[in-house]
Amino acid sequence: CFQTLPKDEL
Amino acid sequence: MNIFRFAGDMFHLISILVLLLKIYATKSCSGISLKTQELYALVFVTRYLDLFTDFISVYNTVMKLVFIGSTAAIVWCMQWHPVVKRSYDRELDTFRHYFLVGACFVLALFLHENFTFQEIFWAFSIYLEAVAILPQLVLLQRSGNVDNLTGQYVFFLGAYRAFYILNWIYRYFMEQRFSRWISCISGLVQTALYADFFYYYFLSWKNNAKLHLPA
Repeated sequence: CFQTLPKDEL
Repeated sequence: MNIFRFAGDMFHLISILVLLLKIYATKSCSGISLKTQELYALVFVTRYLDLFTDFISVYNTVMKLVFIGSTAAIVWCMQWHPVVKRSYDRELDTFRHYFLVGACFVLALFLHENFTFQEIFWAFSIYLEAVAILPQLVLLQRSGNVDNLTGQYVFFLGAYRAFYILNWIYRYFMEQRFSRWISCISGLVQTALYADFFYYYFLSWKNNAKLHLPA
């Protein structure tokens, strides 16, 4: 299953 | 990093630079909601709690510092700068933004990913950012005609989150990863709040007329 995005966004 | 996210970050930066330009060049903050600026300062402080603990990239750290620093400077200017503060529309900027802070915090206590200090404040900052523009939109409707720089400020601020939604779609297909539903839903709500502004902004641009939001 898809992972959630890492917290690399502003 | 992808073009949508980079464009989104640049639109966000441009919106803040346009606001700084307006205040610095005209020595006036008429038409600007101090409450929206305070909400944004709170959004950045609560979202970037990991500023000194998690290093992601120089770009990430620099942009976080620029966002926090510039918004704090704008809030300071509108409250304490001897010339600028006189042009603040205190009697028009009456949105009860403390309710927004309270409601978002309660929501973050119930809807978050992990029940940790950082995660709850992160969710709080995402919810708060979605509604932070409300005092500014209400002020624009009350103050009738909108000067160009203020209109551009709101336009770029709306465009930034719209491009972040494109960025989440892009990353979904290219990285097989989906955005956190908290960010996704809040981002959609946030962009939807700008919808009517974008409509009147487009009309004013098409008719080459002054931007005017109906009361």
